[in-house]
Amino acid sequence: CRERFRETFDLVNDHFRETYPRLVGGGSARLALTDDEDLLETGVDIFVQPPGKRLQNLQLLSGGEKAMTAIALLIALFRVKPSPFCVLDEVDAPLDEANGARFNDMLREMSRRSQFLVVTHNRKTMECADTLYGVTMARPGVSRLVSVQLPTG
Amino acid sequence: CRERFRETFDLVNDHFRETYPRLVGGGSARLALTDDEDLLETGVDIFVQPPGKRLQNLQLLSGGEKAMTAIALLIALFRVKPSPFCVLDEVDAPLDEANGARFNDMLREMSRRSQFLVVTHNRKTMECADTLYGVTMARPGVSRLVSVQLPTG
Amino acid sequence: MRITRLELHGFKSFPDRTVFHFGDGISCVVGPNGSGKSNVVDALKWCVGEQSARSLRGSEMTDVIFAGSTDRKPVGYAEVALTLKASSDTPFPGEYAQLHELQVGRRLHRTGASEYFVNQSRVRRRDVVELLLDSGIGNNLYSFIEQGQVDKMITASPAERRTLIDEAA
Amino acid sequence: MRITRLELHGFKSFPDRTVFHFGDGISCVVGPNGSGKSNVVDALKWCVGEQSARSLRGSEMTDVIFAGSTDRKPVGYAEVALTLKASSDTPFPGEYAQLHELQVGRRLHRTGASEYFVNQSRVRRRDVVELLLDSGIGNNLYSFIEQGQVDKMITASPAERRTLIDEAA
Ligand SMILES: Nc1ncnc2c1ncn2[C@@H]1O[C@H](COP(=O)(O)OP(=O)(O)OP(=O)(O)O)[C@@H](O)[C@H]1O
Ligand SMILES: Nc1ncnc2c1ncn2[C@@H]1O[C@H](COP(=O)(O)OP(=O)(O)OP(=O)(O)O)[C@@H](O)[C@H]1O
Ligand SMILES: [Mg+2]
Ligand SMILES: [Mg+2]
Repeated sequence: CRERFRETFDLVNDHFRETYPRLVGGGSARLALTDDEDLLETGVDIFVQPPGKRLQNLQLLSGGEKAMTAIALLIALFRVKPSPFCVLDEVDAPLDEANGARFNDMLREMSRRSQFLVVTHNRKTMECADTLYGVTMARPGVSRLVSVQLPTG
Repeated sequence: CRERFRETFDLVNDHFRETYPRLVGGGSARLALTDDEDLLETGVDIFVQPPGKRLQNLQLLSGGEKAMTAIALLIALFRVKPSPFCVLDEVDAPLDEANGARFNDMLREMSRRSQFLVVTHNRKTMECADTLYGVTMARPGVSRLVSVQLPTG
Repeated sequence: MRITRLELHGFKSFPDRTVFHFGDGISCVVGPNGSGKSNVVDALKWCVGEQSARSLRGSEMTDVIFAGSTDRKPVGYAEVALTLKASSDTPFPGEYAQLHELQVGRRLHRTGASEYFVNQSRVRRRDVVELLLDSGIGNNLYSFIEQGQVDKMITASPAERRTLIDEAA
Repeated sequence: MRITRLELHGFKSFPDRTVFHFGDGISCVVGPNGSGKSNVVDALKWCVGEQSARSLRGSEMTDVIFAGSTDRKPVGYAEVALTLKASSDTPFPGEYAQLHELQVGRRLHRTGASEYFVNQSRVRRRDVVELLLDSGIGNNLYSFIEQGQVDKMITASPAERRTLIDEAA
């Protein structure tokens, strides 16, 4: 059981150290145990260094940088134990264009083996969809499903 | 002092009942005291009914609806006691196009008498700016101010 | 295991029977603020056994029943049904192992009467939870990210983050 | 009262002296994730007396001093200066009533030594706070909305919301 935690932790960490730079276009990140000796009680720390910046307190990161770090970790966990189904509600909201584009690339890759339900307001994310559902309230207070045409270009 | 609170509360409430429908394009909203008898200790409740919907628990509102409600209240407070200077960091992030446009209209109106510093990723919001500051990190980890050209159209 | 359809009826802002057909890959849900997108996410969570009204943005569980609009009356119950297909590497567990497809359903009446179904037969909530334990549908910390929650693991304590590792173990 | 310029030097991601000139109306700050936009907002808060390192996303106040990058060394102190102009209906209070323009400054050394200035003269923090009490710069609950905080008054308790009314009184 301790064994298993240690194994999983190392696996997730290996993936995280690879997903982070791929997702943000550089930099580095890793997980660390708060207490190496006590595998039953230990917590997990995150150390992250955005491209070109120094290693700093996680809280000093910007809104978008925190989101990207979290997403990179989610992807790492996903690679260790993929769920057949994944739901993301507006996770792309804090991301700028460059980060949003890299996020969409990794999303597409993961969606080859799992189903994704993604709620978004972002046009670029919509363009990655295999299926697009429009929800509207033509009659106020009553939601309906409508088919959506993405204007081209 | 109780007097003053009561006066201010009523003033803010009057404005809130007007700013909310203007901002979201319909519906209604009001403030209420949790304890009418005890003006020193009373809290403040918010009741809001988006256009065409029924009055419901505030928490059931969507992300964008909550943001619009909060913004309408801020505008009401602002009208009672305008600050010369107002800072908004990505408040438009959860808003869709229609709500974003109405928000920008009211922002422009308030900015006639106060200075606004608005941080945004939203193109439509940028188009309302009187001055545009670009912040970049051409040298990683080092922020610089650059002049910004908004592509037209 | 794959989701093939999700059906809402009387759930939150969906008084009329509404069916979402899920294909492979990425399904995007789009629409204006307050149109019902996150309500679809809530429907998924709820259908597979969510017990906390607060995590569905309500104060009581009956808050998920369509409460009416300015021109429609409230309804008497909420119902969500989820249709799943087994795949060769992820068959259904236990007594359902031989099935290729099954449907999980939940209904809540305004009286408070609550029911769970698998293929039209009444079951207990725990039967549904056990059936879906490894599916990542609604119960998985890292495959179900709600609105505003994306940086939760950054602001979380080291102890809370550890739970994510445990889930992936 | 109007802000005419904000100057950062050694503050967070701004090691080089950087000047923002504020005009009337709306000034928009734009740029990629992590470029320094919210750091500008932090600089404003800090300059006018913010005492909580946490509310500036740091664990200690010295976290606001430029800590270096991969190709630049850290610096020894952070400094922010805010230049204000009085207007006919909002003159400066107290001893500054006759002035048309004044500058508020704050400096923090890595040693922890901390200084506040008004027009190059050293003052106490409380002098700066009193001077700016009614300006809404950094200290006003309803005119200073930070990233991710817009719906805070919705999720806040009725008691917390009451504070907003008190502020507007
Ligand atoms: N039981 C109910 N009956 C009727 N309407 C409901 C019920 N529960 C929630 N709603 C309504 O559903 C709406 C919220 O929908 P939802 O959260 O899905 O919006 P959304 O599309 O995700 O919007 P956003 O883009 O702002 O996040 C609210 O207006 C709320 O009042
Ligand atoms: N003392 C410091 N020295 C050097 N860099 C710092 C310091 N404090 C913060 N930073 C860096 O500043 C960056 C955060 O900047 P900021 O929060 O202003 O970004 P932003 O432009 O608002 O981005 P977003 O659009 O994602 O919100 C982080 O990368 C952080 O590491
Ligand atoms: Mg939503
Ligand atoms: Mg920011």
